[in-house]
Amino acid sequence: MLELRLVQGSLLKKVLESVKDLVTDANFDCSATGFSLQAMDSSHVALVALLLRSEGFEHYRCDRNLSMGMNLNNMSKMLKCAGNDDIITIKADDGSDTVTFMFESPTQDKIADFEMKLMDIDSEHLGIPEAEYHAIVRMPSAEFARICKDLSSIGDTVVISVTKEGVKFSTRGDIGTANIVCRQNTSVDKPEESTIIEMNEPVSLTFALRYMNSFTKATPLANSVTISLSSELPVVVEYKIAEMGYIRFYLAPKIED
Amino acid sequence: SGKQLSITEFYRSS
Repeated sequence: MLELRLVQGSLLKKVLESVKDLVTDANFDCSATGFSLQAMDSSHVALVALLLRSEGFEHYRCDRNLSMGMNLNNMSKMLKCAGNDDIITIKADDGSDTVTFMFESPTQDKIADFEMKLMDIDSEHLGIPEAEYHAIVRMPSAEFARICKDLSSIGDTVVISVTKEGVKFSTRGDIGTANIVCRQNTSVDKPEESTIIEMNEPVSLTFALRYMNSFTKATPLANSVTISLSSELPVVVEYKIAEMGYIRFYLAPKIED
Repeated sequence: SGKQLSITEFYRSS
């Protein structure tokens, strides 16, 4: 028996919108820790890892570990039927091949339940060890989204370079080149608008902008985004989900042929 | 341009 009641149902709606274009089918894993997902895109270039901790739910009952295979497009269709202020409850019985999403309006005058078919998904679970990164950049999520969108109108790849001068996003395409430098800026009144650069070593890596742009669909989940770079690892683009957990996108770099 | 690496080249199945 599984029953997870999320008062801020809009968080789940936003999570689905941020992953459904990257991943088609995925297993949602439910355990005492929380509700989580790990999935790669079909070309195995990017990976998404989601965690919604059990403490973030108003009610969290998960009698035994359960993995539920869902088509994310279908799940998104169902969650779009929930109002932004609705409370969402996810329910499943042991051994059932369906999951139920219950939507309650804040005033309790409308209650809807949507039952969705589960599917068997053979997915590979990767172990992602904690790592030391050469540089970690925290910046406003909207700023990062704007940069990715702007650069993708010029080129297909972005070079992200961190030096003591700041973080530079560069691209080149048929029509020309573009460079955007963001400097550390902690003097603003609002911490979520600051840019903080922690650099242990200068680092420069190249990534496909198509994936970066897809990651920025998570922008509504958090005011800030954290970009962790290491020359030997995929970049991690992390959006914290208020008091509940995170959504992390891992993207493998491109290298010279 | 360049060669796209794969996530599975960095992380192993757990």
